[in-house]
Amino acid sequence: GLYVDNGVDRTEMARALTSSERREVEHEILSLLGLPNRPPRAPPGSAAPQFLLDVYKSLLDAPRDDLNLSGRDLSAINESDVIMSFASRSEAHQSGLRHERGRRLWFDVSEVPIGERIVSAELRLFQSESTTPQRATVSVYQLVADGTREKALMLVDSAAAGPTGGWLVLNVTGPLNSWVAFPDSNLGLYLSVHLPDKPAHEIHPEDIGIVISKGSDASRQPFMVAFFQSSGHRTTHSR
Amino acid sequence: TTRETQRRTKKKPDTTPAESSYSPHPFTDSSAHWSSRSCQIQTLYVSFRDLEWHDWIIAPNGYDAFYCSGECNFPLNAHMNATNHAIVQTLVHLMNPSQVPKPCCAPTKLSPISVLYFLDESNVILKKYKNMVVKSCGCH
Repeated sequence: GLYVDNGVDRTEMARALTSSERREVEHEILSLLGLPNRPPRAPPGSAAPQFLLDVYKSLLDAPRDDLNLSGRDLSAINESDVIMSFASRSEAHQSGLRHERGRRLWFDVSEVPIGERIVSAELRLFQSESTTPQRATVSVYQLVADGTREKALMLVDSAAAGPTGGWLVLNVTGPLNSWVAFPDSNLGLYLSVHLPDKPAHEIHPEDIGIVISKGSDASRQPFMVAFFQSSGHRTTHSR
Repeated sequence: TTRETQRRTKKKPDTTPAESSYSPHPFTDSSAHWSSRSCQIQTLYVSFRDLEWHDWIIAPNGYDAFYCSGECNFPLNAHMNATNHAIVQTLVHLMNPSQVPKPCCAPTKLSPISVLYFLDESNVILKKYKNMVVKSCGCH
């Protein structure tokens, strides 16, 4: 509705907006927020929204203890103008791999805003508390085309996984930079897990409790999160 | 001429209630009746929940947008800022009302908000909008 001050310290509704006025106001707000289209309804409870909801709460004034940001540097969050999460679409682009034990992850980064500077990007993997208390090295590789039907692997980052479980964070800033600059080069990431006493022997990520498959708990599925700083050049969507 | 005058006189009461109940659109009608008041901050709460966008915009539920409205007549309220240019422009406007417009009531201080929303069915974005909330108004 349209509310006005009645002059005696009280706000009253002068009249309700008509449906066309309401639509017009909605369009104004959408235009202001730079949202051209309303996306389809999202599945609730997935991990990426929950992570960003924790980030959002950390930006509010009141400090909170219940946020699970895995020891993230909050100053980096405060410096970012845009933070995006990308759900893993591991079912896409599965052909052409000889490696059988590792898992491939693919992220659709086509919605990355043009003109924003990439500060950093993280791959976040959830490791359930393992029944077999063993340590392992989790490595992430960027898949690159080598001119043939096969794809080469380029090491990006590694992390140590222990028996206690929790979120593993790997730096994937390099691959995201190349995918944004050259969209056709986005062949995904390859996840490889090795035991420290058998470095030549690759095991399945699921063997140490890493959640990969779509059917498992949605709030623990792998995702990528990217931090951007605004370059100052605004791109507006036409209405 | 007499009949015409009578007809006009009779018609007048019919149109008056409609005019008095008219409330201008806050975004499109610049001649809004509340603008006759002096320049000040006005409340405008944008509720994503009322707009039924809460399945799309995860947080916040809404935000206090505020806006600036009113005339720049001097003296202004003690808390209201005015630029030197606005003061000079007011004097020139008083001398040449038809040629020089009054200063404009506009935000002098803005603050950001963060909005968390779904980009599509799986990807989520947390975006900081730098100049979204009006904190104070003044004459420019």
